[in-house]
Amino acid sequence: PDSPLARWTKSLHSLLGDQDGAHLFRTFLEREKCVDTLDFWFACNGFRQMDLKDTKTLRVAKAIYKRYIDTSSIVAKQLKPATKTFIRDNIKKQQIDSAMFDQAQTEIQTSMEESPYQMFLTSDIYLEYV
Amino acid sequence: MDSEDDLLQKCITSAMPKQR
Repeated sequence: PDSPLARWTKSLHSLLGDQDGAHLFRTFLEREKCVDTLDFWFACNGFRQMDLKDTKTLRVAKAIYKRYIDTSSIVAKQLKPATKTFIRDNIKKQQIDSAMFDQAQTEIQTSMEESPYQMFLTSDIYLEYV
Repeated sequence: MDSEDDLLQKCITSAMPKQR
């Protein structure tokens, strides 16, 4: 069977599905000043599991928008303008949907896979843990 | 009532992997 460490190198998804892996990657991203991308990624997963009939869900959608998309955060910088417009319009019309952040999450995930994930696997934080 | 920040934090935490 795969050890946790073997799983971490398999994909970003397997790294983030492991508690120690996600924790260590978060520490790395804090140092690189881009931890917002990871929090946004988890927020999207959490949002998808929320009950659309619950009034809290709209408030969470607004909070995600305000904190990560309608700002100059690293998340907003990495998203395509059309993706941000789509989410803004949904929030404005109060039309929330479980999949409304999916495209944005995919864009952030792709960008994490291209750069910070690769850097993490050669970082001292990772190597010391190994 | 929870503040928006609290709700967001709970949402993030709910999606994080649990102890193996």
